[in-house]
Amino acid sequence: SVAKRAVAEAAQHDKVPRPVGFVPPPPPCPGKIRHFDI
Amino acid sequence: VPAVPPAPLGCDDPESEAAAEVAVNFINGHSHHGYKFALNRIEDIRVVPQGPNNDIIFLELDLLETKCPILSPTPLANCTVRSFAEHAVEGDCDLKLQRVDGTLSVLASKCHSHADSSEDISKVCPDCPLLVSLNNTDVLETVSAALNAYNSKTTDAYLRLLEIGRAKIQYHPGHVVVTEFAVGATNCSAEEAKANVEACQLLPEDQSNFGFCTAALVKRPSQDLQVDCQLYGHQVPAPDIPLLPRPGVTYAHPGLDTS
Repeated sequence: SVAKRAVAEAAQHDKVPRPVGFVPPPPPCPGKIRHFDI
Repeated sequence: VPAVPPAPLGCDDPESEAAAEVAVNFINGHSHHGYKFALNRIEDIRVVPQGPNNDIIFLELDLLETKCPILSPTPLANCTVRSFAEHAVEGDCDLKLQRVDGTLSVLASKCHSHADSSEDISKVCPDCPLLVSLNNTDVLETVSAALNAYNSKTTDAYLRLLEIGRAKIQYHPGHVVVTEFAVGATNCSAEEAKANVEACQLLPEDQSNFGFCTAALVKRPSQDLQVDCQLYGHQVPAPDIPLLPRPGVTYAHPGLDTS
């Protein structure tokens, strides 16, 4: 039988487990500051 | 299955750095006033494919003023960026480039430069002298006195003022005016100029010899004037860079808009 699961519950289960210590990549922009920020 | 669009370029990707380098060289190569600017940060980059090996690139750059006057032959890599405490000047530039078969060219640029706010400097360095308006009477008096003093002592060509680049005034301890200005050699010797200064004109393009002077006028506790000028020698202008306009005295106000 097909049971409709609550979205939240489904989302919870479908969320890809993040490896321990996962660091999201830095946003592509703005880039690094080469001298100083004013 | 439609091709997956390429991931957006990151601002620190090598391709972005290459585009920024072409952009900064274009800006410095086509500027006629003030100082050279160095890249401080790539704010944003957007690539719009036009077809095979043909992209339009929109670039947003943060630049910082260096200590090299725009006419100086010093390579940008050797130009020191003015520190925050020296009252930095920032440039914001938006550029449109094209990349065809990997070759980058600038199609359009628009820049605005502005000095950092005096409040920010004073917060960090209460005693640091601040930039003043370049038509401040103290500044004009200092530049005039300094150039006259230099021309009265030199055995070389008589120098004319091209533009005042920067000036700061310290009010305590003592009243000190420090200024930097660009000069050009004329067709007169300093001796000839004493007889008829009106006849002394800047050298023609094919012999032009520009230079740069720094001067400090101490008004209190006792009057003292120091001036130092360095001439660059004749430089052959790069073919694609428009020759300098023949300016009168101009002021490279930080707050310049250039397109």
